[in-house]
Amino acid sequence: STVVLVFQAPTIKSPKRGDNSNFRFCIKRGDKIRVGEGLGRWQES
Amino acid sequence: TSFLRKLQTNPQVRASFSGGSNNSQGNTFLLPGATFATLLMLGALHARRMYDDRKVEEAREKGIEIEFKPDAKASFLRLLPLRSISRIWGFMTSVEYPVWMRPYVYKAWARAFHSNLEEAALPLGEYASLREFFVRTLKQGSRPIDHDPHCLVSPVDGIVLRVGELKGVGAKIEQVKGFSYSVSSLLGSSSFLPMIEEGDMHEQCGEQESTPTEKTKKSWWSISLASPRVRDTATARPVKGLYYCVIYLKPGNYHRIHSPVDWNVLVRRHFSGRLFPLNERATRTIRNLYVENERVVLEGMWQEGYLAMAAVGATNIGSIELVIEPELRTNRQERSYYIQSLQKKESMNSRCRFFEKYHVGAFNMG
Repeated sequence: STVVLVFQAPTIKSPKRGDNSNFRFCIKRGDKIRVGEGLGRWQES
Repeated sequence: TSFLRKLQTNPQVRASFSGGSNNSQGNTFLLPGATFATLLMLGALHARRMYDDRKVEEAREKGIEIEFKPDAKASFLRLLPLRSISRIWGFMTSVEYPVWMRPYVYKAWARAFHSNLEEAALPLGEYASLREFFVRTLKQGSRPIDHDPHCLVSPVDGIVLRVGELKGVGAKIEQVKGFSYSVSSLLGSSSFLPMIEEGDMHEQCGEQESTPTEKTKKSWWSISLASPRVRDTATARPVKGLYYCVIYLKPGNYHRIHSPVDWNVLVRRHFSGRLFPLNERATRTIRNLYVENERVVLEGMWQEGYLAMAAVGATNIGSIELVIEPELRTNRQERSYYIQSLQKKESMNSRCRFFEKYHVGAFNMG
């Protein structure tokens, strides 16, 4: 079985580039992950 | 008796009845010969599969990405009644074992699929059937939760297959190198996925609009070749900051699904489909694997916007259960596509709290 997660991540309003996402995944392909572990993080805008 | 005695003593008579000494020898070895040939064939197939898997593993270690390549086995799987097989498996695994037998069965399962039995919340003797054991809960504290308010956590145990940002026209997720599927086909064509029509995107980016001639060409192609459904997704792009993550659960993994954030589930969709295996080999040999398989999609909103979670069933694990909608049954005999608005149904608590004690759902056998 598989779970596919699709989500909108926080964006920063940047006057030069328009909306810019500051979300970063902290996992990569092939990693083993467990329930409750972080998938990705963002900084407070 | 005299006839049998004659047969034993007279080699000529014996030969005339058995059709010659060579045939007699052939009949004697016919059954063991067939068995041996079958075993040899199975052994050869298994050895070839092991060899292929090893080659794939070696290539991956070297950083070479395996490309999509359909094979005969994938075509053969399409002929098998995998939904019925899964239902039979579900029925067989829901049979209750005698208490003395339970630890042996579950330990054998754990050994075969590398499950950690120490994490199980209950003693092994308390799981009446393999089906019940499969969706076992965990001991408190066995999964430390990241409580960082600026972090999105994993809803399941498993292996990360794909992560990335949805970009470009059609918003596609790569199943494997050389084959991608669109997110709209996974979540449903009427999903709330935040997309921008390409025209709006151009206006947003301040790009120059295409010339009238180009516009005419585009409409000609789209009218000639594309269906309206394809055209809709093909002309839209996802908004900035839309991400995806694909996590594969092995048979030995913890099979409950939790809420990755605090969110409101607005719609639940159930897509009745096939039940192909979802292992690594299947992803690189079966086209549209996630789009064709039975699945339940939850769509909703969290503090940062859109959130959707698709639970895709696999062979023998096609029974997807939801806590917020206990009456939902998947992998039934009749096929259906069913949408349920969770907002309108007041009896349902559609608000899934971040990682609360209660899970959102589970994958079960059947």
